[in-house]
Amino acid sequence: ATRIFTVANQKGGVGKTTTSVNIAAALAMGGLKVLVIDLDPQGNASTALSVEHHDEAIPGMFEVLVESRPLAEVIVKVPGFDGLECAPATLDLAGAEIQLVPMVSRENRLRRLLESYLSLREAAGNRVDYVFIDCPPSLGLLTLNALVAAEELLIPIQCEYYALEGLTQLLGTVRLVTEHLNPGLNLSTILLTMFDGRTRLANDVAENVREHFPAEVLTSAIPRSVRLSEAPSYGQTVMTYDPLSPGAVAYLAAAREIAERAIDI
Amino acid sequence: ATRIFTVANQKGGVGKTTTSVNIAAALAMGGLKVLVIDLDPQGNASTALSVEHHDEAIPGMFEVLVESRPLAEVIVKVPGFDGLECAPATLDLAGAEIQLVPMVSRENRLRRLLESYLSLREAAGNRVDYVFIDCPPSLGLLTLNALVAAEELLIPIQCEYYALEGLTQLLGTVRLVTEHLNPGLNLSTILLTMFDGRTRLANDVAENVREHFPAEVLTSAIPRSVRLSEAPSYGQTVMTYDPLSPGAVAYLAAAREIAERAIDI
Ligand SMILES: Nc1ncnc2c1ncn2[C@@H]1O[C@H](COP(=O)(O)OP(=O)(O)OP(=O)(O)O)[C@@H](O)[C@H]1O
Ligand SMILES: Nc1ncnc2c1ncn2[C@@H]1O[C@H](COP(=O)(O)OP(=O)(O)OP(=O)(O)O)[C@@H](O)[C@H]1O
Ligand SMILES: [Mg+2]
Ligand SMILES: [Mg+2]
Repeated sequence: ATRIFTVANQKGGVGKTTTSVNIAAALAMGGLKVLVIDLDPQGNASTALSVEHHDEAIPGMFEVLVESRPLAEVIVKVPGFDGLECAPATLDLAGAEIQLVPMVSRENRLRRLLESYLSLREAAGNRVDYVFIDCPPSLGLLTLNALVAAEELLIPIQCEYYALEGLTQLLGTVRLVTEHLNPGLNLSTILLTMFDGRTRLANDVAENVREHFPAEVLTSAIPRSVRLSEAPSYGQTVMTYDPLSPGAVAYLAAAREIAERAIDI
Repeated sequence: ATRIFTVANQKGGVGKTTTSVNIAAALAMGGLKVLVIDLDPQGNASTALSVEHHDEAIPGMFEVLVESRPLAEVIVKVPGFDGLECAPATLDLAGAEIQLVPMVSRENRLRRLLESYLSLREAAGNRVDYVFIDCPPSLGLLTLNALVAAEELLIPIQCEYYALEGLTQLLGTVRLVTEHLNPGLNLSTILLTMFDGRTRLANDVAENVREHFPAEVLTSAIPRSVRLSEAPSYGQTVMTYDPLSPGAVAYLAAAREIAERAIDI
């Protein structure tokens, strides 16, 4: 079955986008069929995957969520990969949340449209293996749609003090979602990001997370590495930009761990 | 007259909170009366200033915005400073945006309540010199309320590639606000944050920003410095945690530049 991940954390700048695009790229390089859905109006994931999203005429996730346009009509292939594709976020997505507020079943819109796309692909004998939904830094209706559409939640946690503070709020929202909207959602994966082993703070945060979430946190932590932040300026993931860099090696190991942990569904 | 700054950028993790609390602390150490308003439901600014905000019973910015509670009833003194105070954000603030959507004049709620607080202080002969409103990483109704309440906008820009991408969207929102809601809003200050001079990327971004915004960008750029990220874990700003660290010295210089640039109102 297709594994559907939401990559969420309302704390800003913790590595949601960097994690979504690099894990997706690593799995695609391993021969798997992967879809990245960009739900952040900033469109950073679309940029990193070299998918055009600045032109207002391009249909993207706004049309999918607000106008129920089929996903198949907005998804594009990511250049340089066989099995990687992306549903881009255009700027108008910023206005989607206010438009969704009065709609019936507003939290389920993405789930229904994703299900019909995945069954389309399955029927065509070209099943999608992994979906990653990149969320904006908030717990509004865009992130709620992602939490309802997914079966697994991947939380990137930056090894900084503020990162821990937001976790209680995020887990509270997840509990509400599993109680009322999506009982099948499972916090399966936590990934430590921007880990700088030389600082006491990073080690303290990492130890704290490993203690509280021993089963969920991946063994592989992502080190702080400038090649990771340079890659998007070339419209690339670090996997193709500098495959031997510490960041690429760590994301490859994390992708392998995620694949090996596949829940027995 | 009181200078009212909104510290905003929808890109996450660029240093909005770190800038708000450290500039405020630096100005307060210089003898000025400063108020920090925490509009981010994560409450990171409240944490950095050691202001209690986890207890639901504590009134905070949710009560101010949604129930029109006077600011004077939620503002508390920041321990360790003479003239520094904070209006905390409690977790329920996360639900404020949806509550504000149907309200009349929903973007002006903070402005009216801030104006009445400032005139109260002025009448008592204890004028507030500076206000800093720390925003969440989004352009929703919380940030809109801040943009309407303020006269000056301070944009922290992280020296990373994605940081530039979001700027166009932010400036577009600012233009809408000045056209329809607050003609007096002025993008007066841009601060480069997490600047690591050893990387080409940081130098490229900084050069790009200085070229496009020569009048707004401060001469002082904030270096990446671990002491800055350690300070909040002690409930402190870096100004008191490690006043001689590169981060503290840079924020002190930035605060002085802001004070010296005071617009001739
Ligand atoms: N391990 C790393 N080492 C160095 N830089 C990193 C690393 N991971 C991410 N970055 C950089 O840090 C910044 C924040 O990362 P990213 O944009 O992926 O976070 P995010 O959680 O998606 O942010 P937002 O909350 O705005 O969506 C980016 O400029 C990115 O290039
Ligand atoms: N100059 C700096 N050097 C090192 N670390 C920094 C610096 N400035 C901020 N940080 C750290 O980087 C992280 C992001 O900063 P901060 O939380 O202030 O950004 P923000 O824009 O307020 O984030 P959000 O979008 O979630 O509100 C924090 O963990 C903070 O401690
Ligand atoms: Mg992102
Ligand atoms: Mg913040």
